[in-house]
Amino acid sequence: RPAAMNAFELISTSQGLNLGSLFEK
Amino acid sequence: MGCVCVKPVKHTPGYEDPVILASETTFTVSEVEALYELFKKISHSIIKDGLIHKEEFQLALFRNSNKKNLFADRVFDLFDAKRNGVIDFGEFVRSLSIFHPDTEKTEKISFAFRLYDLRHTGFIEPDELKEMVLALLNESDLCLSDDVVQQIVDKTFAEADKKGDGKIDPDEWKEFVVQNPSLLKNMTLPYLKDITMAFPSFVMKSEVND
Repeated sequence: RPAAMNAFELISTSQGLNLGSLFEK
Repeated sequence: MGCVCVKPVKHTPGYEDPVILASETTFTVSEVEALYELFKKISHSIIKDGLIHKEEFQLALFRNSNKKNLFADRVFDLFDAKRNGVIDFGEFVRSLSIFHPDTEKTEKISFAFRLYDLRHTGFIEPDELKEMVLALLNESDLCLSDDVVQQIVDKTFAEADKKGDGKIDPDEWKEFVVQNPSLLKNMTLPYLKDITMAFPSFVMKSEVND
């Protein structure tokens, strides 16, 4: 049920917030 | 009698003493020096001036220098503390320190709040939250109707905006994050714990002992 999602939870999955990729060779 | 010639190490503009940076952040001197190796790599990827430009940041994040992403833009802007359009070494280290596993949760909570306060009003407002949800949907395969997006925003606000004044202030945000700790997951980078292992080449050049 998408409407039950937490908006911030959804946003936090953005690739732009995954700074771990900076460390990938 | 012999003599030892020590070639001075050349640093890029914006370079700051690792000892000072370590004293102001969660990193050790060795870790700051290892981060300099990463910084050099990113900051020389397109424009070789020793500063991280937005295109270089996007390239490091997405392997694509032209990929537009609202959240990457926000992170870049927050890293760019001097607001001059580039990230220098000091800004890079001070900002990444927030993502260190040992950094206080309150710093992470505050950084995430500033990240989501798109218009710098000191509050997270419903139109900002909706804009961010739409931006996320745009970059993913998830397709939701406008009605459903609105329901998600309304429901999140109903939970987070305890005072019911139509905006989320820093205290409400803190309380909401305490109830939903997974929201801070991407504010911690385990890589930073073993950054010296990831960039061991600095050890050969280290100028300071920890």
